[in-house]
Amino acid sequence: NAIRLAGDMSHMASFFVLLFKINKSKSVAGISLKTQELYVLVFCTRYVDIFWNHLSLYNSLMKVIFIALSVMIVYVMRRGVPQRSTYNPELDSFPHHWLVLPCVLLGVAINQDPTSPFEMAWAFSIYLEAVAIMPQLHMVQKHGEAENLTSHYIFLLGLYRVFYLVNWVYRYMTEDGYWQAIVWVSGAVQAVLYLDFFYNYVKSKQKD
Amino acid sequence: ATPNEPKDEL
Repeated sequence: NAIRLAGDMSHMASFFVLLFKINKSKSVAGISLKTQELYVLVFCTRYVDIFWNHLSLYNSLMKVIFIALSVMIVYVMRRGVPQRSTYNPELDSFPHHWLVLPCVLLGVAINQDPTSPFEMAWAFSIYLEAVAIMPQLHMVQKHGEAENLTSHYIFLLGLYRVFYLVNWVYRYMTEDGYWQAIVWVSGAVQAVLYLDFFYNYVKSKQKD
Repeated sequence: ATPNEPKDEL
């Protein structure tokens, strides 16, 4: 449906905005490497099924694109010259292990099929995605204010989440037996994390 | 989705 497509497009746009920012400004200052690495982990654990689930060309292609773009961002942040010298690890100080560990436990404990390692990995990726933005939000708070493109990037990520939430309501109403408790709860948690950011984003845009 | 149903969202 169109709402979900809008969600996917704003998600993809967020990658391009971030790549554009770090290529143009030659700087990754204010960008959380931890969040970006968590996203690589999210996509690699969620899209293992790319090898056996061929739902549509769209789905398979988007999976490859999401993995490739997230790996590319981490690559530029770690290896890019001069980008790698502009990274501030002292500001990127969120204790990310405390995000990954509970998500692993939750993924093993609560999933759609306790006998399937793929379902565990998939559930893990859903839980981790919900909280993966936290190191980035923490960094924005420590910095005081985010650069324009960085805030557009975070805004697009939050927008993607909002589109998906609306898409779930729409699917629940139009598709018989459509039920996705894990995804809905995690998605709602993820959206809540953006509320404070959204508030400040809109406020600063009004000021401009 | 029922268990093991292909995941159709990203």
